Amino acid sequence: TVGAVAVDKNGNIAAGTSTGGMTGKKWGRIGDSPIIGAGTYARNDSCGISATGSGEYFIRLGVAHEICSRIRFAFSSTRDTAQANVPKDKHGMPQYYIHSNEWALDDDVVQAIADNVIAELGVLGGTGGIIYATPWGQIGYSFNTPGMYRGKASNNAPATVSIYGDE
Amino acid sequence: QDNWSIVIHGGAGVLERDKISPEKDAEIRAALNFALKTGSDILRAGGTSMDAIAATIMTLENNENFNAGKGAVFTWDGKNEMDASIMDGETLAAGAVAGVTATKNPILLARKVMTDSSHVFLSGDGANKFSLEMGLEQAPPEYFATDFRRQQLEKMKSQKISSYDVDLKFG
Repeated sequence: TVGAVAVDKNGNIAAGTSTGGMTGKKWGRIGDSPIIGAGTYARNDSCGISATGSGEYFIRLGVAHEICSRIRFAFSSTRDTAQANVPKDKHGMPQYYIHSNEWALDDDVVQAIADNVIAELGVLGGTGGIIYATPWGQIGYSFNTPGMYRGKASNNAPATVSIYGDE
Repeated sequence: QDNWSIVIHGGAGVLERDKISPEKDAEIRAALNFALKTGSDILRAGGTSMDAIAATIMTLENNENFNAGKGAVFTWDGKNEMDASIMDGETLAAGAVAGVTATKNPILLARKVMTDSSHVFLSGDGANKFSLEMGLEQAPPEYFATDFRRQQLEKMKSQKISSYDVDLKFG
């Protein structure tokens, strides 16, 4: 499985996933990769996610949407206090996702949310991982396997790629 | 606002140093770097995140080291059936395909479902037909099939091991 999540200069998030599925699959088995909310999700006010791993578990937990929702909820207190000053988008909705440290969630909070959902996946017996990107510039990974092919880059950080869990 | 960012993956599993040769390690890192550069160049130039991830994922689909597009794993019946999805965080528009067999880059088909149909999710023969109608590049079965993936299927069948073992322990 492969995937990518990106945030462009306009603050728009996109996520995508592509896969051959599981070796030896029968009966037209489909995993989480093509299921919006399980293996892929993007929403400008929270995050973008692409997943890889044992699809049945990602589907049951709705991993991609779950992480985005938790991020959105975690941001709500900051949002509520700052709402009056947040610019509105064309729909009249607050543009929380505008790149601004003023309203950003801490890096640790975002990582903890991703790690908690993957930990929950592990409790159910699922293995794999996710990549995430937020409107506040955080990009990262969470996985419970020994390794994951992965990489990240941004306007203020050089490109890095990794394979093993200890990298 | 000049901020942009991109993050990618090429699958997860029991990826340990003693299981991957230095040559394969370097090959995979080069592929990941190329994918990142492809997306980064688009974003740096002011391109959209949709364009960036589609182009990035295409490079990974075209690389047989990864289980997507060329190099996809085999079904029990010895076929390559691929799935893909894409989502736009600005509009919540989304597109997905499952069990497609002839589109060279399934991520482009998922995007076409999103942009050129009134649906979100197409599967099987219907998705293949939609791909043809959209004029997407097609590829024959031998394009997707690789010896390494065929050996994985044969190992699974002959040793009566599970797909979990094949996919997570043997790549």
